[in-house]
Amino acid sequence: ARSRFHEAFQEVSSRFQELFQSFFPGGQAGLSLTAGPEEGVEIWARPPGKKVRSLNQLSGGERALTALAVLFSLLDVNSFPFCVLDEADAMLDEANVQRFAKGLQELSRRTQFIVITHNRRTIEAADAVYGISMGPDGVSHCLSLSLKGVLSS
Amino acid sequence: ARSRFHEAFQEVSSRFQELFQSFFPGGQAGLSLTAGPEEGVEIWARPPGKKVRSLNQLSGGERALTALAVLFSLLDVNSFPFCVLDEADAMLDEANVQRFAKGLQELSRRTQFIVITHNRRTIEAADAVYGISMGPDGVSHCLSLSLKGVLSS
Amino acid sequence: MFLQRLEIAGFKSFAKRTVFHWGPGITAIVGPNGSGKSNVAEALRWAFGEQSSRSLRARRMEEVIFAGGSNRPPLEKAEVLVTLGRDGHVLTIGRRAYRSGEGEYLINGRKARLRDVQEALRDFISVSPQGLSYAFIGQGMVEGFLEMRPSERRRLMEEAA
Amino acid sequence: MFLQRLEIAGFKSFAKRTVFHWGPGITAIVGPNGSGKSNVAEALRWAFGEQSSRSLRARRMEEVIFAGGSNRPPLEKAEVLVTLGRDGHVLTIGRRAYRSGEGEYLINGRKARLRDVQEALRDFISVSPQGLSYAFIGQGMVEGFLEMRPSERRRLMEEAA
Ligand SMILES: Nc1ncnc2c1ncn2[C@@H]1O[C@H](COP(=O)(O)OP(=O)(O)OP(=O)(O)O)[C@@H](O)[C@H]1O
Ligand SMILES: Nc1ncnc2c1ncn2[C@@H]1O[C@H](COP(=O)(O)OP(=O)(O)OP(=O)(O)O)[C@@H](O)[C@H]1O
Ligand SMILES: [Mg+2]
Ligand SMILES: [Mg+2]
Repeated sequence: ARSRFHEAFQEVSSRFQELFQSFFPGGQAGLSLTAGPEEGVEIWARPPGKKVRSLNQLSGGERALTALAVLFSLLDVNSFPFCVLDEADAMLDEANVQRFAKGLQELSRRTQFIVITHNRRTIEAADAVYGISMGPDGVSHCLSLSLKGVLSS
Repeated sequence: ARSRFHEAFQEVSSRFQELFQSFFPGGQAGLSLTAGPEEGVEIWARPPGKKVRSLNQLSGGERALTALAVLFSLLDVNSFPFCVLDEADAMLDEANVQRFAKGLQELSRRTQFIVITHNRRTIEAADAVYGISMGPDGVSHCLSLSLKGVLSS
Repeated sequence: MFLQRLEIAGFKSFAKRTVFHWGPGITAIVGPNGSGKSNVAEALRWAFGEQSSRSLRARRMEEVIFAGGSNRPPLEKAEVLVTLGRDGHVLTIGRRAYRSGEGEYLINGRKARLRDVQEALRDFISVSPQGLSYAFIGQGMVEGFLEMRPSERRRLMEEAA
Repeated sequence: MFLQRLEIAGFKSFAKRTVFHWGPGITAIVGPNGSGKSNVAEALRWAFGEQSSRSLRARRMEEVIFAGGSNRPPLEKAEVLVTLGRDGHVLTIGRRAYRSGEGEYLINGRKARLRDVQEALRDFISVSPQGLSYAFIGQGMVEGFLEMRPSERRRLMEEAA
């Protein structure tokens, strides 16, 4: 079981490196195993042009995108059938939302995504859209929307 | 001192009610003093059409906007000279960013605001804009931008 | 293996029976603040057996039942049904909660215990229930992986495999 | 009373001396992820005497000094100067940190202690330093008022008055 974990770890780590580099062109990142009393997994990440530092020095958008790269590598290597993201793109600037949306599209060949978002570029990447509305009576309704209809409003 | 606090409390509470109603037309909110061993200030908020419930049942955007109404009432009643907001509008939908931006403009007659944002509508409400960029060498620079220039990109 | 259908009745703001049909690929859910989008994600998690009411923004599990609106009385029951499909096979998981505090699970319409549901899901989805919880990233929680202790992260990777 | 000018040199990603001029009303700060926007807000807080390195995303205060880029060596000193104006009077608060761990405060160019700075600010701004900290809402912190305990919120309202 231990070597099976190490094997899976290697796969996830290299997938994370690839995804991080697509999200941060010119950057480097990886996972490492810590020895210590409790075995653990550490994340290190270096956006392009910067020195490797603690994760908490990364900006809000950089942290979100790095975390998404970790998530995507887990989903991919473990063939997760679906994933629900609630406003995971809230902190991303335009260029990063674009990269995130492309990553979603690539992974969505094998993983089904339900993505709650306010972001136009993410909506454009979707295959289908549901609109949620709430009436003055406090009751929610859903409406299946065409992509064109959503984006023109 | 105790009655002075009660007087200030009344002012902040009624200002909070007004601001909440401009942010949530048809809604109601207020502050209340708790007795108990430790005196405290409670917030209650009821968006339009909904029943009063615990704050944690409010949505992400509703919580952000309610918290901003509390902040604005404090800034206003206490005549704070300035306020720095770092992506406080990240969770707001288009209609709510509009209300937030109008609230900013009204308060900015007396309070100077520095607002970090990715949001177009918030940028439109600004009197001046600074653009920050980072070169490939990891060094940040600033550039004073004209509003028109920012919004056309 | 895909989610096919989600039916929500009386769960949080979905007082009226509401049905979602999911296709493969990416489905975006959009709408104004407070309209009920996160409630949809929580309905899914709840149907999958979420035990922590706090993680569903509720103090007690009964709070997930529609509590009424300004012109509507509260409901007595919340129900969520999730239909999953794989290679032509279909599995429907259901969960109900009543104001009395009682609740039940359903597998293809028949009452079942939580661990039957978890076992049925494990066979159908081939990811353990603990591992599956990592497939739900809640609002404001995207940095979760960065904030975990290294040992938690290790355990997560073991459960997700 | 207004912020007039902010000068950042060697603080976090602002390796080169950078000057901001602030007018009354609303100034928006925009730019890509990781460009340095939050670093500007933190420079202001730091100059005002922020004592918690953790609230500045640093483990030790020396971490706020420019640590180098891929083609640049680290710097030995961080300096931030804030100029405030009121009714024609001007006050410049400054703060420096050195790699050695030493640091100093400045009032109108002359070395001072933290409490002199706090006193000068209190006279100039007519809000106490503790009260003033509520005027800084950090990234991801907007819900702060809702998450406080009622007693904390009460203390805040007393300090802000
Ligand atoms: N038990 C309940 N009964 C009725 N309404 C409820 C119940 N629980 C929550 N709500 C309502 O659901 C609304 C929150 O919905 P939700 O969090 O899904 O919004 P959202 O669409 O995700 O918004 P945002 O974009 O701001 O995140 C709240 O306004 C709340 O009043
Ligand atoms: N001591 C330091 N020396 C050099 N660079 C630093 C230092 N501390 C932080 N940085 C860099 O500053 C960047 C973060 O800047 P900041 O948090 O201000 O970004 P931001 O513009 O607010 O981005 P976002 O829109 O994602 O919030 C990080 O990439 C980090 O590497
Ligand atoms: Mg939500
Ligand atoms: Mg930032």
